[in-house]
Amino acid sequence: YPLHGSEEDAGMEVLQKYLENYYGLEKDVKQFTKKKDSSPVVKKIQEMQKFLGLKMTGKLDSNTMELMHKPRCGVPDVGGFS
Amino acid sequence: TFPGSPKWRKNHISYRIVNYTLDLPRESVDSAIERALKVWEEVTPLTFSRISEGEADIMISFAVEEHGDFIPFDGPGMVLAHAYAPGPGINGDAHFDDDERWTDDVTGTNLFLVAAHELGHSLGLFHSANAEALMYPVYKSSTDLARFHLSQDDVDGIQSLYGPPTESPDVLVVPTKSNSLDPETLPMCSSALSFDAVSTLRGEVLFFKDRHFWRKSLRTPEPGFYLISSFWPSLPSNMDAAYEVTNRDTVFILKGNQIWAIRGHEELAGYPKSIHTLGLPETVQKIDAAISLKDQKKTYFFVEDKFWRYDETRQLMDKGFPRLITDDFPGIEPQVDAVLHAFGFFYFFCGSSQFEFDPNARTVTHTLKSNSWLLC
Repeated sequence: YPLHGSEEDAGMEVLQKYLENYYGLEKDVKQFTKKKDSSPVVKKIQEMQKFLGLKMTGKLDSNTMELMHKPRCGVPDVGGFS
Repeated sequence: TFPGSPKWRKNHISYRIVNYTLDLPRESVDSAIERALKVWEEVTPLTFSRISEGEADIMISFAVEEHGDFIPFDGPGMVLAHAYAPGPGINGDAHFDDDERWTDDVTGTNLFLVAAHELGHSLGLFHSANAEALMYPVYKSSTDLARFHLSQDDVDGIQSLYGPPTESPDVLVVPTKSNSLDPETLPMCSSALSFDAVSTLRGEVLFFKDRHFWRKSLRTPEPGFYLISSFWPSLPSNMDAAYEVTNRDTVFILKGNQIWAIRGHEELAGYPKSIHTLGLPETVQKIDAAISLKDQKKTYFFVEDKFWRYDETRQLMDKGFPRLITDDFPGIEPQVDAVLHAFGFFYFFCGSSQFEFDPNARTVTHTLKSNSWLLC
């Protein structure tokens, strides 16, 4: 497997978990991996970037990745806490 | 706030520390939690009491991985803690991931900072998108603990649920930031209003009272009203005196026998120190008022019916002091609360009265209410 490919996959996995845990993204792996450029996912990324004060690129850029790896509170940033 | 804005329907909240992390001595954990609660107590009418057994409103525990609430922790790093909005049972509780390395400084994960955030949730605050706020979800390891303070966003949030702290009748209930309410309804227009201290700061005038101050700028006629701690968290409330030495760009704050120094938003290192380092005798344990005159490069300290004069150039007390206030400022009552120098006049604040003193004529030229500067 190409090195960059697996790095990207790992990043997408972190992103998916982050959006699921803190931004109410529905837990649908297939939908996420197949439609990672789809507008609902991009919207969620933008929502996260806006909330955290990042540039709203809608993409998994290095600043977004860096912030997602920082320690944080486990309470979601949007929606309820079930 | 959380969806539906859940909040405690009472002002007295109980908490219990159910277990402890082994990373810190028990007293450090107790102290961190107490300080974290105090952060919220200072800006609300809420009070907290600790119980050692039974069900408290806020149950505080350390746990690893799955710990009984179906929201498991994730080992070291990432999720540090979580907490539940006010309510019965698990609601209100705060859980800390014991796979973190909890510390009372910033070498690990600082328990006080995380606890203050989590207890914000326990009281009903949701996450804030304001990166300066305590309720921002991402942990900031760079926070200067000595200067920790809530942001205005945190204060606004918690006060939207519980209101401001209960104050004594002459201070009344007021928001912690500038507002545009009818001045007649504000306590600043109470005819009984007195000040603890008055000082200039970079061209503005600050009027200190208990834990708050009014900030009067020449640019904006309406004064702002703020918590002292929202600007300078280490400064004391109920201060005795304050004065600005403009050529050092420093405001000095006095309370009891201690002196603090600030420069703009910055609290200067090396303070507080004893007022006796200025050369005041040991018998002086409190200064009523102080003023520094730029052109003279002298600072006057008023203590009961006397005053001392300090030479800012030599950094020494002038000889021949103390003198009686009435000898040099005839018409001024002993024991002044505060003094301000503006437009060539001294303004002495004594309770709810203010005396405009002309130093050339050596006479009181006007008697005003203390709050005349606040456009009541």
